[in-house]
Amino acid sequence: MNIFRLAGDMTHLLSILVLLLKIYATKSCSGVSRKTQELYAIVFLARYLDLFTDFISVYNTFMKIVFIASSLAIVWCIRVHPMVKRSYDKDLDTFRHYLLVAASFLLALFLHEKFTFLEIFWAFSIYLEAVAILPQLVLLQRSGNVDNLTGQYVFFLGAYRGLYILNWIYRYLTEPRFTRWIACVSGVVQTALYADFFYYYFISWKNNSKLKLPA
Amino acid sequence: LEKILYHDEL
Repeated sequence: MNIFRLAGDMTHLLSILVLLLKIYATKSCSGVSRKTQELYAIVFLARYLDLFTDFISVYNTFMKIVFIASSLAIVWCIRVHPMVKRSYDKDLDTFRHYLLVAASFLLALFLHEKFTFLEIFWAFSIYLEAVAILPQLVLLQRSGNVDNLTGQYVFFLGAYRGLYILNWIYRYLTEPRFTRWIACVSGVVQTALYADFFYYYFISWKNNSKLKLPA
Repeated sequence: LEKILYHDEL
């Protein structure tokens, strides 16, 4: 494991912690897209089906369990916790996320490494992760103002994707047989979706002002 | 081995 991969995983973990902290501290999920969180829960459940068949390292297994558990916990908070549930604004969170699920699954049926149950669900999770942030980005754009913790959550998620690209470049240069088109191409698409957000994030950071996205 | 290597990322 190289430093970029480790840093990527850590920022991913950090983003989840920031989100949990926001929900726990404010007992509110305002500005958070429940649909994006549900998509991430599906992503992790579909990708880590190999928890039961393949063992890579204690680190991998541990992180997989953390990602599954934390994503389910976040969805549970937004759907079930009485106080958090009340702060959820479903009128802002209108993205038709089931279309993303359907399109990703269809793509996985055609584009995969092997036609096996695990491989199709793995490819599906890669495609779905690439677009899972869309409901969140649309929600932020619609609401205009972004509170600090939600902004940092999206920032760390984007940083995680950027670091994974550096990780792939590093691996491509150092590992003779490193080719994984599905993950890399989807990863680049996924990172590109953050470009707009990052642009406004850095402007607000430079001007030391509150993050605002144009309508 | 190849399959394990392939899915070594999270």
